Amino acid sequence: TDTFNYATYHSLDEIYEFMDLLVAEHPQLVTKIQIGTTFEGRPIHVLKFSTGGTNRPAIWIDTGIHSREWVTQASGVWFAKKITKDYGQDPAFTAILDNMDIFLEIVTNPDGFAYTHKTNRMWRKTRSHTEGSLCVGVDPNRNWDAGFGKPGASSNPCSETYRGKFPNSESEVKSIVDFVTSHGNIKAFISIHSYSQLLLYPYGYTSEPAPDKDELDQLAKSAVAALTSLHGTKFKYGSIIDTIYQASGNTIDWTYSQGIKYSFTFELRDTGLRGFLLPASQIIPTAEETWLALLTIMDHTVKHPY
Amino acid sequence: NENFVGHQVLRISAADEAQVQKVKELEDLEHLQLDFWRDAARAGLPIDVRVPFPSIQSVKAFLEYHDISYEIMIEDVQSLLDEEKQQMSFQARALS
Repeated sequence: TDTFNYATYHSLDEIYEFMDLLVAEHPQLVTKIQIGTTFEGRPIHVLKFSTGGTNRPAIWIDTGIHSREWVTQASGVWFAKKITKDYGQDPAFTAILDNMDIFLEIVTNPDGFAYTHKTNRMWRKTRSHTEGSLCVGVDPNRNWDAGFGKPGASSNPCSETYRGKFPNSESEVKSIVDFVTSHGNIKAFISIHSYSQLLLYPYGYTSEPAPDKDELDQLAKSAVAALTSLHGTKFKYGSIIDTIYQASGNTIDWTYSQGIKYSFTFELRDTGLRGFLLPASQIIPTAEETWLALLTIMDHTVKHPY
Repeated sequence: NENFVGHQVLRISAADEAQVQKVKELEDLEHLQLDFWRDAARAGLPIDVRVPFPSIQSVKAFLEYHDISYEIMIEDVQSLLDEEKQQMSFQARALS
């Protein structure tokens, strides 16, 4: 993985090969877990980074639930390598991984991601079929059991924000739900998207403030400050509903409802006004700056057990 | 492969809530096949929308009629996709 090109976009097969290689290089630190299978039969893989112990408290990071947000998956690859490089070298990060496991799902929507490479670069949803409709796919970030069916998601299968017929109807979502509930000790959950440069916390489906809003807001402020310090990229932060719009059935509203206090979602950079078509030259700067924000959240999680 | 020749991405600036509502009306017109990259949320936040070539005139006329300002964020989506693809195959060749 030292010669892997982190500054270009890769296909699903290449990313899965990268994951295998990383596991082979660091068998004491990294394992690959299959948490499910997609609608089209692809495996859903998560990398587990652990320095030992059983059922340690853990931090979850997922990238690329919306398949066309390529810089997100590319950043996930970079994070995976960074974790193996910095463990034992960077004291602050080493302390995190000595106390907690990290689960990293690099390609959260494998069917959609493969489809963006082969057929339609602009695809964002899953690839599941809805009975009675010719339209394909569900927005997996509207399919969670948190305010499901409320305003901020569509009931129309042809819409880009189609919520699905029922919560967890998408195996990409159900697999995470099953994993998180059976693990039972996840303390931070960070879901990464692009673009529009935001760091958000619950809620999305209601304007009621989250019970931990003050702490989450302070932490988001610190994380954004760390991110901005590297390349000057400006991020806004706040609750989903206050900062962008009402979004029901979203990932972090569900994780927060499960008692995972440090639930955040990122929207990575769009410097250069290219949207989902961010030039590959920006992958590494994007990943580098995001890593600083992730470190801030992970460090806070370790230092504030609950 | 889906072709995006002539698709443009417009960055729309809605000055007030009434203009946001007007842009939302566009969202409901399915025949235009608009793809909102950033949804119409509230005044002051940019709205980015990919407009297929056949809908460009209608969308721009709608925005101009309602005095909603916009700029072309991406002139031709396909040319950026071609660039992206070319770069990926160059990297793959370099590696092999």
